[in-house]
Amino acid sequence: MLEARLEQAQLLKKVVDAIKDLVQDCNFDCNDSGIALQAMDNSHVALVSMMLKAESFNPFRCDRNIAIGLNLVSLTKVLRAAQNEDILTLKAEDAPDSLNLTFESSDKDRISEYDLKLMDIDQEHLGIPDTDYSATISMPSAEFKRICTDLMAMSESVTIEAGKDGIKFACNGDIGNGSITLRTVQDVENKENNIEIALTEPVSLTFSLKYLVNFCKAQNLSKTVKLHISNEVPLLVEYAMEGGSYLRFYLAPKIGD
Amino acid sequence: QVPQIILEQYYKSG
Repeated sequence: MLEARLEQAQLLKKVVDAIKDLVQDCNFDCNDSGIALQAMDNSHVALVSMMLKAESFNPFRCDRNIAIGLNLVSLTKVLRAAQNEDILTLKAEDAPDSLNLTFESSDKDRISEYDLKLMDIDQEHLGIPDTDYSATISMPSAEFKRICTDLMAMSESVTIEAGKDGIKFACNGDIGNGSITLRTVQDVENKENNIEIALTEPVSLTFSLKYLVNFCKAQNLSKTVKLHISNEVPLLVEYAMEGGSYLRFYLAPKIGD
Repeated sequence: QVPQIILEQYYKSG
């Protein structure tokens, strides 16, 4: 059986909030290393890969592989009843037809308990190989969100160009064009403000801004975001959380002429 | 308008 206790419900609330507009029905695949999810959006252009490591829970118990088939709209309805600071416990049997959730207020004067019906989801799984990306950019997640939102006002796609001079986000729209270039920033006092660019070769790829803006809903999970880019493969946008947990988004590029 | 590639063109199913 699964028993997983989160010190603060907000972790799960934020994760589900960040992905629920991209994927609806998906399996939480549980085993002794944690809770994983991989799901593509309907158009097969974007993919969500979540890993909540056992270390992010206290305690975490799961002695065999359990697939928890969830509708994220339904899960959101239940999670809305949890306060951010509540202690959240997930429980499920080995072959579950429901997921038990309890929310306990931190001063323990209120315990809410919900059982959510599960679904049988036959999910398509993609094998994503470990990749050495040509460019890895680490930046404040708020900055990435601002760039995507600003450019989306002008165009539906953005070209991300990483070179030795920095990283450039450029768009071309009906009303004109625009670009934002970022250079390396080293803020010793506040490392969250750093912009780091690791480059093995220059890259330039075009992506749909609609999806990137959607990924930015994960901004609350982490103060920094990492973009991994190579000319030959989809973009990887990664939000790292405590305990080695992460939320990753993969986005297939658009191909120019 | 530039064509949108899908993920299966890069990653295998299964």
